[in-house]
Amino acid sequence: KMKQSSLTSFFTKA
Amino acid sequence: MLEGKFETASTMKKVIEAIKDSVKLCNLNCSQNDGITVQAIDDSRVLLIALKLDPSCFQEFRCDKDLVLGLDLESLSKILRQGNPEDYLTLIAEDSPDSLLIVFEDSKKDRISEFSLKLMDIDSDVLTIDEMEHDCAITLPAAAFAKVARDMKTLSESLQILVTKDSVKFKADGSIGTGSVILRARTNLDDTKESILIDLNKPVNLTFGAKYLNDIVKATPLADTVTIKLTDKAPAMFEYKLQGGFLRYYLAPKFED
Repeated sequence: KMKQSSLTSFFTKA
Repeated sequence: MLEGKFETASTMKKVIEAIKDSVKLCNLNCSQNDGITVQAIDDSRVLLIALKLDPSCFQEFRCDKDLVLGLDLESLSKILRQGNPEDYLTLIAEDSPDSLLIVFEDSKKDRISEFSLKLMDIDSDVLTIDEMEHDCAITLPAAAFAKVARDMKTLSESLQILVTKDSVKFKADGSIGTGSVILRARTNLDDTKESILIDLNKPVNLTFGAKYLNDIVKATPLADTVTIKLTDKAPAMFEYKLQGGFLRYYLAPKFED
């Protein structure tokens, strides 16, 4: 089963 | 004051059609040096859109003061559909605007259409995206990528992309069965936009949501080719180059739970 990751776990808030 | 005149309305029409299904609201950042830029993230925080329209994208461009124009893209799309693709399109805003003026001109028919779009205050997070190291970069005809993304979505909600030095393989595994498409690297010297170029540092095997890939390929009318940069366990970047700018999508991958 694949789980969708989120962009916020890779990129930091500016 | 902002005044940006496009030689044809088609670029802006295609850009908005390419992003309006992913994000509803976005801020247009306008400045003399950078032209118009947008960063917008979809509600699920899986897909990020980065648009850059340099001043060179415009026939005429001036922006005396940096401006942020908050727009409802569905509303903007309604207005942009009123103009023909070959019309001149001018975007005009005052220094502290509460509306954006959109003007279409057909010089041959002496027709001028003017619309005013109400602006909104949009509070949105901005993410810092550093220039990424990537394991591989693929450039392929945008239409070929769109066909794979659309076709494979009918089989599965996930699409696996596997890249080796001489091919890209797309794999879908769904309830009715499985499917795969292999595109081999090739150089077409007569028609370079038909080439499939693979620049590989490391083989890649990543899985993405088919729904998001189908949102991305809505940018297909903007460019002949798309460049995809992939890195193990990191978001992928899909770039459609514009004359003097780009439309990029960053998509977070799926992982084995």
